[in-house]
Amino acid sequence: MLEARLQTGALLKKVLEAIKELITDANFDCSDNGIALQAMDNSHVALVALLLRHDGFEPYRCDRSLALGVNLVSLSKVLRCAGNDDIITLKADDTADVLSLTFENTDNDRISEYELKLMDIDSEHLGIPDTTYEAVVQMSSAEFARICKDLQVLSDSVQIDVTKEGVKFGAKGELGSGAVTLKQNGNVDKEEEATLIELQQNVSLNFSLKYLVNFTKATPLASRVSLSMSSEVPLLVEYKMEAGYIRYYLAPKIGE
Amino acid sequence: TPIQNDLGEFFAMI
Repeated sequence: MLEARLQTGALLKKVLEAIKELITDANFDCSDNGIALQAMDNSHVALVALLLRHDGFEPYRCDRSLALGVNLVSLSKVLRCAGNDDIITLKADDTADVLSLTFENTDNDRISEYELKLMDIDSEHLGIPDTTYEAVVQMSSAEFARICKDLQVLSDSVQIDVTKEGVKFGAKGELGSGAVTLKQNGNVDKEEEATLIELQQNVSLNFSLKYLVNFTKATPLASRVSLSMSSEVPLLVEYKMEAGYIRYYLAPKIGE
Repeated sequence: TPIQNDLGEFFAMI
């Protein structure tokens, strides 16, 4: 059985907000390592990989590996019934036909209990090879969100060019064109806002802005984001949390 | 307009 108690229930609410528009149903794979999820969007263009490590919960118990098939819209509706400061406990027995959720307020004088019906999901699990990327950009997650939203005004796609001087996000469309360049600035006072680039080789890649904007729904989970790129392989957008991560992969656009 | 690739082209199904 699974029992996982999360002191900061808001984290789970934010995680759901970050994935529910990209994927509708997914298996939460529970093991002694923690709770993981991997799912592709319906159009097979993007993939979400989530890990909530066991040490982020107190206590965390999972005697046997379990796959909890969840409709994410339903789960996010139930999670809206939890207060932001509530402690959330997830429980499922080995038959895994329901997921029990308990929300306790911080004064411990209001306890709410919900049960969510689970479903059987045939998941298409993808093997993601370990990749050494040609360019890795670490930057403020809020800045990344702003750039994607701003450039969406101009186009469906963004061209990302990375050189050792900086990273340039450019978009061209019917109404005109726009570009935002962030210079590498590791010495700024505010570490959280620094743009850092690790570069083996310059890269220039095109991606769908609709998906990138969707990925930025994870912004409340981390102040930093990393973009890992190589020519002609999927982009990795990673938000690291205290005990886990949310990774998005996006297939590049190619040719004309 | 560039063409959108499918992720399946890059990652093998397990």
